Amino acid sequence: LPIPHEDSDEFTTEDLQFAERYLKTHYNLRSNPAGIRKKNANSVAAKLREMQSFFGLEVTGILDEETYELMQQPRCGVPDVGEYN
Amino acid sequence: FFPRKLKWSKNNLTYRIVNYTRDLTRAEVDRAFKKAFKVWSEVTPLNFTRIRSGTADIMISFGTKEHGDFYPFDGPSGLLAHAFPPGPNYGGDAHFDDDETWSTDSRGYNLFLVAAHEFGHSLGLEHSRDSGALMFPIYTYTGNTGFLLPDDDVQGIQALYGAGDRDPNPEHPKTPEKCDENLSLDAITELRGEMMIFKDRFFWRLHPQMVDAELVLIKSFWPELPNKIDAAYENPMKDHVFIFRGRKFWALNGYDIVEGYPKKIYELGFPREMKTIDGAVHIKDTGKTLFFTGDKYWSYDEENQVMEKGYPKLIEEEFPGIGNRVDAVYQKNGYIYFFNGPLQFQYSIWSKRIVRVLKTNSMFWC
Repeated sequence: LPIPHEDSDEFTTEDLQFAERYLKTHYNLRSNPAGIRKKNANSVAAKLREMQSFFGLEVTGILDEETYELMQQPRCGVPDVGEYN
Repeated sequence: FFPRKLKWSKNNLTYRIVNYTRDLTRAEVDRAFKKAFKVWSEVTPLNFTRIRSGTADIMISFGTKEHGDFYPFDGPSGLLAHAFPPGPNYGGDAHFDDDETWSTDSRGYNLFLVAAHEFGHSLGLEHSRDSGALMFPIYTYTGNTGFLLPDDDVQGIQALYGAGDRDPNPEHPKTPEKCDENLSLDAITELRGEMMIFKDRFFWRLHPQMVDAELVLIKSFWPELPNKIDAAYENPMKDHVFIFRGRKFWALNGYDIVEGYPKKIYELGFPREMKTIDGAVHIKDTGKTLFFTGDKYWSYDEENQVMEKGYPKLIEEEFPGIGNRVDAVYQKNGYIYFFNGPLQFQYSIWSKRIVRVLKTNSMFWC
């Protein structure tokens, strides 16, 4: 999983999958098409930064306890306007 | 706003409730949606009319998992609802996850509050980063009666449609800014090592190991407590926090309100005609709690649960220099901190004098 956390022992595989799903749903995170990978680009980190900045969390681009906790809170999932158009 | 500031080009909009949840009666669902539209029509020239057949601008439905729009819901909690921005077809439509438990109070997810948020999207508002705004994306219970649309949402919707001429409550609550030069406080207490600093509908949590204060709605912790509380203090021996508003006071044990509360302040020994308490502080060394009201203060013996004789006394007499009223007060490390408007006075219990005058917002390292 492309979660850029060097020391991710605190999160299980399910946690990481949950975080990725969250970013796909709310931050338009796109899956990399099979076989194609952009060099030096980590879209998960970018989306995490976007989310952390929106919620006023410390912007690290890394999944930490506080970010994960916020992801678990009940929320609205307004459909992505770009995709809708 | 959504990209290109999507909005409706007309002010008269229709809505249709396509189906219902089984968690509530049909009348309760109808009322929740009607009230949610009213939130927006009161501050804009928009009018909403319900239709019962055909295609409305805003089609409202309950569904679970994949429900026809390729934005599936996810079972209980997580995603609660979503709505499309203004436009044809799906545009404006609002969908509610029927795997949630919907309620008209705080027991489940409050349908009115979620609907009011979703209809904000239906009208063209994106999510707000103001945690006090209705359009903040995280669900927070804000009480069941007297909902007032926060200022941030009013600014947003009026930027799209202009102001209406029938706003019955023109005072829209603003989210307090901790570094506001003129910040004044309602109450302060400790709770199990954290500081809780109350202001309007909110309190800030300040933990010794946290670098920044967290702003939380009072209702999201204690749905039954009122907003704008007058005073608060912790009795660590009982592990209770006492909250005062008007003539009533509540005892809290963590998230729970202790059975038998609220009580009336005269039960503590105050005169029956007393209307409010401005500030309260528990002094651990003496086991006494000081209550400040107007220009006087009282001392309460927690062990014997009686008001001490010889009180009230004038604040000016015992604590000269702090002014003749107190907004909020707390004690730490041998000092009492008195808050009066944008100033706080650090008073040494040992030397019985003010040792420092600080700005109120210095609580937050501003």
